[in-house]
Amino acid sequence: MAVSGFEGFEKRLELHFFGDDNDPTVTTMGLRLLDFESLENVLRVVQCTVVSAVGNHFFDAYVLSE
Amino acid sequence: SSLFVYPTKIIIKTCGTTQLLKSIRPLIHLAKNLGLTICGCRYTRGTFIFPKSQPFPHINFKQEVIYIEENLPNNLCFRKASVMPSKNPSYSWHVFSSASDNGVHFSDGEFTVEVCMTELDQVLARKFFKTGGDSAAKEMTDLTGIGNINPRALICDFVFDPCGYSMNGVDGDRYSTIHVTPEDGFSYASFEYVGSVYDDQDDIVETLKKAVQVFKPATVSVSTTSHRREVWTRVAHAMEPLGLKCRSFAMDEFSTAGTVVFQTFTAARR
Repeated sequence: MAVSGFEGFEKRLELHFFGDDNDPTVTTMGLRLLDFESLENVLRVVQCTVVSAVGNHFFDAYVLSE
Repeated sequence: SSLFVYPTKIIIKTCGTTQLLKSIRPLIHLAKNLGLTICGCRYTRGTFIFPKSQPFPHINFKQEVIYIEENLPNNLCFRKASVMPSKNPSYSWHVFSSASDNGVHFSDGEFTVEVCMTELDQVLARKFFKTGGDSAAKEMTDLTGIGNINPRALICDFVFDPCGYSMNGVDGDRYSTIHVTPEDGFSYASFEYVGSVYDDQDDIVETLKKAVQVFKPATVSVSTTSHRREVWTRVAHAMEPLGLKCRSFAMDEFSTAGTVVFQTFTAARR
């Protein structure tokens, strides 16, 4: 094994939330309403940034640096 | 690294020396502003190749669990942490799971497969060094066979300079993701995807086979998380035809997240 190198093994975090089921914005958009700047601020704390993104009717997917 | 944002679920997967767990508190806060309350948390990782390089709070698993618990609200009262062993201590699976008393709404038939691969075939790993320009990522996706793992998926890919590759696959409400560190000596690739036990069971086998064949690694560890037990049996069916033999098996129950099965495989012959 190399003395030092890039750590490939990832850390994975999954968070689940609930809201008012009668509120259609929760079931259809919810966390997807978070603006990009807010997400970037969180990612800055983690120490990575968005390098590419795609989304569809169901969710948004971002490729991050690191 | 990848981030997936669903209406009531967020998944972040990061490598290197990122400080992933520091995202918990700001994400809970942002969600609260949208009228959302956290009801479940799951943290997983393998054994770091370079543990001494990890910054706080990722110094060790005990420290990570302490940090998570300090940053979760009290309503997440069902908590469990476990290190699932393998025969080789370099391949342990670390799991923390918690949920509130009104439960996490994990879909009954849904499962998550997390695959970690080390000692990649050197010829195949070289394909993940950047050679082209703006179209390098798409070329890499096509040339390596990654684009063929799920031909239905919309792929968002990225190549790092001078090497390394990440991609997210989007197929309806399901994601898949691949990350590659190709350097000799610490080569590593991961594949993760979400499936359903109601899918054609052969699809699970074929998807795994195609993903592992892209890298032909010497060691593969596979973690499956599901409320149904039958998923893990399919993993061995996918690995054995590739010359990968099961060396260890561990199972643990997490009342909130379901059953986690951790299996390691090594190449019978390179």
